[in-house]
Amino acid sequence: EGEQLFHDEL
Amino acid sequence: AAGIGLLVGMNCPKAVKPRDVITGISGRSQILFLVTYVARYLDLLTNFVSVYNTAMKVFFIAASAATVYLMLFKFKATYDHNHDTLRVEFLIAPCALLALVVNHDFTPLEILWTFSIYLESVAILPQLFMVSKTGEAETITSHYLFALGSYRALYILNWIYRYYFDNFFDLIAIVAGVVQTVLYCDFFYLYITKVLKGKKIVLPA
Repeated sequence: EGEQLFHDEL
Repeated sequence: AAGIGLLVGMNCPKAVKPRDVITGISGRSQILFLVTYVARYLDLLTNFVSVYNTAMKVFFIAASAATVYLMLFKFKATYDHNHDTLRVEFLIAPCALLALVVNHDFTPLEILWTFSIYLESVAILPQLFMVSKTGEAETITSHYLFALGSYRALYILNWIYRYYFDNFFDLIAIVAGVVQTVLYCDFFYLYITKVLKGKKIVLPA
């Protein structure tokens, strides 16, 4: 999983 | 989307005669929501997640901008200055400071996203303050607030789902989302016990 690259939620 | 659409619809010049524009909506909260959506969706053009995601980002920004314009410019006369008085500086400053300290990544976009997450959790306070000052909320305002509150409450279910099935969680979004939902709880109570029974929300003076 690691650090989230960008936010995929509203 | 339903809540914001309701608000734009009820403030839209075609839909209602100017004098019927719903009063009791906090312009300050609407400004905070506009700032929230703009600060959070700056990646609108750089990160494509899905058509739905992009469409909703555009809708949220456009509809909240339209609401702010209609309330504070077009129908300025019906805007209730006297009761919409919560100082937003006391909400914006702490969120900005916290975003600088507690974030996932110290980059401009990420700090703006974090600021937006914190701001959204308190953006409804001017509205709840205004309802407590006016002592009542119009039924349509109650529906709007219920829709707005349940939006983040439903996200909590989504975050639980993603934790168990994707082994993914974003603590900043979760904590802010829980705080935001808690702030609505007393309103949810009034909404369930009164508005759904056809009564108006009238707070004890």
